[in-house]
Amino acid sequence: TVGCVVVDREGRCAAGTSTGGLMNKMVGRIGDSPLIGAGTYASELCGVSCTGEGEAIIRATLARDVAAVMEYKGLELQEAVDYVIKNRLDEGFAGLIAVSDKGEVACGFNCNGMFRGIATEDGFMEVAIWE
Amino acid sequence: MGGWAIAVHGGAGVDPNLPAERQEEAKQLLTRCLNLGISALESNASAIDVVELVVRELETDPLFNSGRGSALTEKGTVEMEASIMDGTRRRCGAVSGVTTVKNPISLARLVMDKSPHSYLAFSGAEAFARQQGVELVENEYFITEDNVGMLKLAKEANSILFDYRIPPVGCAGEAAATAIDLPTKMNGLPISVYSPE
Repeated sequence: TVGCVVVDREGRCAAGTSTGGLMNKMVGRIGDSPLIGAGTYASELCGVSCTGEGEAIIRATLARDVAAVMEYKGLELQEAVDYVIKNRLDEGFAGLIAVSDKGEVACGFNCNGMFRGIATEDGFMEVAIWE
Repeated sequence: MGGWAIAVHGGAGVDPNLPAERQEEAKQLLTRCLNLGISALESNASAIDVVELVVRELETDPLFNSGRGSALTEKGTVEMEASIMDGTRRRCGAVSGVTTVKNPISLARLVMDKSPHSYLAFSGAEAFARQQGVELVENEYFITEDNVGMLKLAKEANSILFDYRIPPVGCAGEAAATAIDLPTKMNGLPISVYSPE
């Protein structure tokens, strides 16, 4: 699974996710990536793209939950990411990347590593795999 | 108002034994995609256009599980899915079960922009792709030798394998042993619970 989240200079957020799914999956299986609110979500506040155990991400509506805890609990982006990764996945394993309309970027995962890269206009850039 | 920001991912759940050169390969692709997005943002491209541009690049490179290099079904075929969402007015588009669309993310974008719906799947999505004139390729284009080997592992281990880039080992048998040793779980249950499905 691959994904990208972006906030532009106008503060507009967007998210996209694309995948082949699980190796040896049943024909016709649909995972979290195409499900808006599960693997992908964007609103005025943030953009989110998820990856990992699709069935766990779907049950948690993981991407929407980041926006929801920002809206209703007033959490900042990284707090919201940490909160949903910690509290929403039950025993499932997943990771996600997110941006906010304030130009913040965040990622979180509870599994072994995540291929990710992040960058902001003030020059910060990081490409990593492990914790 | 802050400045622009961008993040990309290539999947979570990485095999701890991934060889260093494969890790380096992955980092180079992620860096290339970040730079592609950054130069578009520096040229004042919109967030939704940059998302589509970067995910297309990730789909076209066979390294990660999407587009070319997608995971294989139990039948050894590729069925892809993608979605895109624009935070402004929360517009969205998604496709599932596409087998000949070179860049599923662009078809999802067309569902969002050019159809009255949010989600098209399987034969309907393929018909819409032909109607919209997106680039179509044979299903074989998406299948890589690596993934044919990974599917063999998964079948020998009788499990559904996550998108682990299992290190290329001497023989499939040995690698299969590795796969069987990996106690992969899904939702906290042994993955074998799902295989019979």
